[in-house]
Amino acid sequence: APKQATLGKFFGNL
Amino acid sequence: MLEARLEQANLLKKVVDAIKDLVQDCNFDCNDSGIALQAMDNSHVALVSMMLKSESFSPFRCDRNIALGINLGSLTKVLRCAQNEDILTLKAEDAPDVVNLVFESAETDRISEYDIKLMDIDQEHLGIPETEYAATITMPSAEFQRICRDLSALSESVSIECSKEGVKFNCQGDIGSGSIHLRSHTNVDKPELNVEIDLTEPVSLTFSLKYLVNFCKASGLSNQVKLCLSNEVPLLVEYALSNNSYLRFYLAPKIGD
Repeated sequence: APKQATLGKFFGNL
Repeated sequence: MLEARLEQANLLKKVVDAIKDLVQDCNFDCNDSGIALQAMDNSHVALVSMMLKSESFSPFRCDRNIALGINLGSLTKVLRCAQNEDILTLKAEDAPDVVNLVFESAETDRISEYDIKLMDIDQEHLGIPETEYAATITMPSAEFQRICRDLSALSESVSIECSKEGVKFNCQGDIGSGSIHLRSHTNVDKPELNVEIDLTEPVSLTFSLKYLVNFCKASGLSNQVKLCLSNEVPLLVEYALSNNSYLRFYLAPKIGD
């Protein structure tokens, strides 16, 4: 089954 | 100092109600452009981004940047003390210990006033890149809510496939499978029922229904919801409010096998 990604993978820390 | 007067307490009540199960302690960042909030859920899978523009308030005054660290559970308790139609005024000093909420009834001379103690919240702020989404679906918010609720009875995940045929919400679970197919639809008499699909390339993504059902608590804020998708990037779910204010949710996809 596909795995849940987290947002950190896509959005950078400011 | 901050002084922001909302014509109807209902707006803030609905916004807080829509996000309080997703995020608990948040900074309300106030400056001269309005009141903004950005917060991730504990699992870092979903993000709430709210913007209440200064134009949504009358009057709105905020001389310098103020971060109001508020526990949404506490805010909910106080907002329950307001009637939906009450005029709501938020007030805070420049380096505040509390935020002050005043509820005024337009019909009676009742004025109630509450202070909520503020918290120091060290919040991780994420930079959300400007994205040209491959597919944008605008649809009735109640329809999206129904789809998410119906499919969540069967499965934990939904795949959203958007092609020139329309948009298909698919799920597979232990008891069986389900799918809902929507095409572009224009209702001249009831534009709030329109479905608009704007597609530059086909998209197929899988998301957790638990989060989507949670986002749909915002359905009462807007007749229509906008879903923005590109392959392998987080989904954007947007509820537009008056005066360019908005409530947005981002949800990371489920990826790979």
